[in-house]
Order: sequence, then C-alpha cells, then structure tokens
Amino acid sequence: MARVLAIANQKGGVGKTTTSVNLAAALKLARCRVLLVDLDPQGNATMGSGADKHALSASVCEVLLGEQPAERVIQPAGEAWHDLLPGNADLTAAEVRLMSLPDRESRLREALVPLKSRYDYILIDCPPSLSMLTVNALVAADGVLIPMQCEYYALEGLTALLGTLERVRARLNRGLQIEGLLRTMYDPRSNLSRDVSAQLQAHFGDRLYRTVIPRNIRLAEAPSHGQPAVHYDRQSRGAIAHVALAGEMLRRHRRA
Amino acid sequence: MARVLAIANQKGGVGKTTTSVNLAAALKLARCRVLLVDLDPQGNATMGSGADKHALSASVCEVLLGEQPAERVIQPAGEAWHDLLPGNADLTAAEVRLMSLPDRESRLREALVPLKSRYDYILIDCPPSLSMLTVNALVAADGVLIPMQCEYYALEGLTALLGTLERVRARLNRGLQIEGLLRTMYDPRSNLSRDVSAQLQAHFGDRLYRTVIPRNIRLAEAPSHGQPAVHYDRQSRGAIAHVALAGEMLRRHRRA
Ligand SMILES: Nc1ncnc2c1ncn2[C@@H]1O[C@H](COP(=O)(O)OP(=O)(O)OP(=O)(O)O)[C@@H](O)[C@H]1O
Ligand SMILES: Nc1ncnc2c1ncn2[C@@H]1O[C@H](COP(=O)(O)OP(=O)(O)OP(=O)(O)O)[C@@H](O)[C@H]1O
Ligand SMILES: [Mg+2]
Ligand SMILES: [Mg+2]
Repeated sequence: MARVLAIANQKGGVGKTTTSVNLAAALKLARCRVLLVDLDPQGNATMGSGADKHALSASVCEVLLGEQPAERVIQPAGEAWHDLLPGNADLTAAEVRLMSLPDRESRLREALVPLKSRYDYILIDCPPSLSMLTVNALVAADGVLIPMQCEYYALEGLTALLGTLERVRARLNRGLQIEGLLRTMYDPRSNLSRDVSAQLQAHFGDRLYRTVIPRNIRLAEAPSHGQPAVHYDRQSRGAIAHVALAGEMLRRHRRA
Repeated sequence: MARVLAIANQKGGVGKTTTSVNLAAALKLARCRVLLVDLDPQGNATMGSGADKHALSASVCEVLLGEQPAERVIQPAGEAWHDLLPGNADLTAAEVRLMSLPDRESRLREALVPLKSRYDYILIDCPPSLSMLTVNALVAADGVLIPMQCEYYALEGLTALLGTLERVRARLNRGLQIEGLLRTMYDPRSNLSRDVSAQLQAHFGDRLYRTVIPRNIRLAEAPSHGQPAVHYDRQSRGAIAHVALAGEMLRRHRRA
C-alpha cells in the first residue's frame, strides 16, 4: 500500500517543488514505484518533471471535480522516472468550484484510493497557501513533509502551518502525522541559518531530517532542462542530498 | 494624490515582502508620505515593519469587510518610518467571505479612496497566489511592481501573471500599468541569473528597473529584528539597493 506524503508549507519559495520532484526521482532510483501529484496552479512540478503544462488534455483538475478517473490522467514514465498526475492553471478555477461541493475536502483522497496498490509512494506538491487545494492534500496524506528555509519569515510561519495540521487532524484526517521537517537551501556560513536550524532541532528533535539540502545552483538550473537534478547532474551536491533524503526516509519507514 | 502600487507575483519567495518593506522605508527616507498595506495572510510585511500581527485589535481584514474605516486601523509611524495597515491570518477567512459580496473585487480600492490625499505612495504587499486578495490589490492599484527572481520557475510564471493583469485591466481597472520589473536576490556569478536577466531585458526594455537587488544576508536578517534593512543596516548592499530603487522610481515619476 502506498504511503501518501503532502509536501507543504504556505511560505513561498522554500523548496516545495524542488523537494517533490527530486525526492520522487530519488525514490524511483531506489526502485520504488512513485507517483508525483502536482496540486499547484503554477504547474512547476509538472514542468520540472519534463511534461508540458500548456499541452495537457486533462489534469488533476478533472480528477478533483470527478470528471476523469486519476488513472486516465496519469502520465506514466519510463523505467527511470516517476509517474506524474500533472497540474496547471485550471486548478485555480477548480478550487472555486470545489467550495460548493459537499465533500470538498476529501476529493483528492477519494481519487487516490484506487491507485494505492500500484505505488509505494505518492507525493503531492502543494501551492504556497493554506487553501482548499492544500487542505485536499492534507486530507489525502498519511504524512506531511515540511520543507523549511532557515530564515525568519519561514520560521515565523511554522506556527500557522502546525495549527492547520492540528485542525485537519481533529476534523478530517485522524491519521495525519508530521513525516519530517527538511532544511532546504541551507548555507552553513550564515549565522541566521545556524540559529534557525538550532531552534528547529530544539523544537522538533528527530522529526527534523538529518539530511540537509544545501544551496546548490544545479537544483535551480535543472528545471529549465525539464529534468530533476537527480538526472540532470547526478554528481551535484543538490542531487546527492536528495538521494540521501530518499535513503533516510526509506530507513525510517522500514524501521517503523 | 497618492500613487498606489501593488507588489505582486504569484511565484512564492521572490522578494515581494522584502521589496515592500524596504521600498516603503526608503521612500520615507526620501521624505515621501508612505502607507504600506499588508494583504498577505502570512502577515510578513506587518512583522517586518516592527508590528505584532498576533496583537492586532483590527487589521486590513475588517477594512475589506467594511467593518472599520482604514484610518482607524492604520498604525501611524514616527518621523522615520512608514505608516502600516497591518494584516494577519484573519485574511484567509476574509477572502472566503469576500467571494459572496457584490463588489468583491473593489473593496480595497473603495477603502483607500479617503486616504489618497494623505500619502504620496501606498504600497500593497500581495500573497503568493492569483486569488481574490491579489485581485483586490490589482483593482486598487495604479501600477504593479513585479519582483522577479532570475530563475526558471519565476520566469515561467510571468506569463500567467501578465495574463491576469490583462484580464484585470480589461474588466476592472483600465488604468492599471506595469510600474516595473525588479530583479531580486541577483547573483551575477550564476549563468542562470544572467540568462534570465537577458531575457527580461529583451522582453521588457525600460520597464525593467536598472536597479538590481543583490542577494545580501542583511535583507534576510533584518526581519528578525522587526526592522527594514534600510534601518537595521543602512550601509549594507541590500539597503543601499532599495534606496537606489526609491530614487529611480521617484525620478521616473517626476519625469512622467
Ligand atoms: N537547494 C537549492 N539551491 C538552490 N536553488 C534552489 C534550491 N531549492 C530550490 N531552489 C530554487 O529556488 C526557487 C524556489 O524553489 P521552489 O520553487 O522549489 O520553492 P517552492 O516552495 O516550490 O515555491 P512556491 O512557493 O512558489 O511553490 C526555485 O527557483 C528553485 O529552483
Ligand atoms: N536580496 C535578498 N538577499 C537575501 N535574502 C533575501 C533577499 N530578498 C529576500 N530575501 C529572503 O528570502 C526569503 C524570501 O523573501 P520574501 O519573503 O520577501 O519573498 P516573498 O515573495 O514575499 O515570499 P512569499 O511568496 O512567501 O510572500 C525571505 O526569508 C527573505 O528574508
Ligand atoms: Mg512550488
Ligand atoms: Mg511575502
């Protein structure tokens, strides 16, 4: 049975998409069966995985609205890449239509049920907001992976995110856990990064991944080639860090 | 009469709040009368300006819903700082309530009318989405300042933003112009930054500010002290760049 992970943080630009795309590719390299769901109207995870968000005949939007089953919309990948349930700007209109549906928070969860036996991991890239799309991801998820830039505004926003997780757990998804917090774009030379990192360690203990993603230009270059860095430049520090993250995650799940 | 500028880009983490807070402070240093409106539920511009988003008796939320006039909610600053119309997480609920109001897109524009004679500039920090809050800012604005990180996903998202500006101009605010595109977190050593910058120059010509904001750690440190970098460390490259931006903007407006 697939483990469903939401990659979420309402703070913008903290590395949600970079984590989603590269972790999906790294888990696939470790011979897992992986699906990546792009739930962000920006469609960045779609483009970063090599698909064209402007040329989709259908996307996760139709799946949320019940117009297509997920398996018809998924773009299967070859041996080396992860499958993709693509997203694009249609999601903005879908979110408004979702608001008037009775089971609006659990549309994605229902849509993923028939897929769970086919995958080991289903990752969901979330938009930078605590909107109905992100709530759908949190209701569908077993765990939340929180990418954290080690800076003030990102740290400051963590309280609001944890509050939302608590409300979703209480009312909509009892099993929702924090899978882990991941330090991203980390610059060890900066006092600010070290200070924030120390605060995260004090608060979250072993829910903070030991793996830290360094700031590495190859992670920013890879999307313009439509590839995860894990394929674009496997020897880069950014790619190696995501392979290490996949390894840490797999070890945790095997122990559990 | 105040010039109203929306600081907008749905791509997350491109420097909207950093630009809003530091440009407001720099314009104030240049002896302009300045109001900063925080329209992001994250409340980052509020915290970055030294206010406490958790201790507000009222915020821009009440102003949008017509429960309080803006002048009662504004936190006047001393001589050296900009006035603030603060925002916080209440904005998330306000956005849902706005959806059912008849004039939902122009609530902010109406609320700012009585303030226009008191200020030279009104800056609006927008959330990372093309939602009803951002549309309110675009309807209220004379111009849009677009912070642009010179990386692939930010460049890729520009088309969607320009499309939204076009729709707002056609249906809701004929006078809406692009005030300018601002290159942020710029690292001249990176080929990616240089490539993207060249593409922006080719497409936007003189609508691209000559002033470029460099990546500078003091800009990331200042918010944890509740101050704009322009006050926290006026000699830093980040602060100097925002003072230069204010100068470039004032020269453009005087010439117009
Ligand atoms: N470790 C890193 N080193 C260097 N650049 C990075 C790193 N991680 C992400 N980036 C770049 O920083 C920018 C922001 O990252 P990304 O888009 O993944 O964040 P996000 O949280 O998904 O943003 P949004 O809130 O808009 O969805 C992108 O241009 C990306 O390529
Ligand atoms: N030029 C810069 N140099 C270094 N750090 C910067 C710079 N500009 C912004 N930052 C830091 O980068 C992070 C993102 O910037 P900021 O929060 O201003 O972006 P934003 O577009 O407002 O994000 P959001 O989409 O969440 O509203 C913040 O931690 C900020 O302190
Ligand atoms: Mg993203
Ligand atoms: Mg912001």
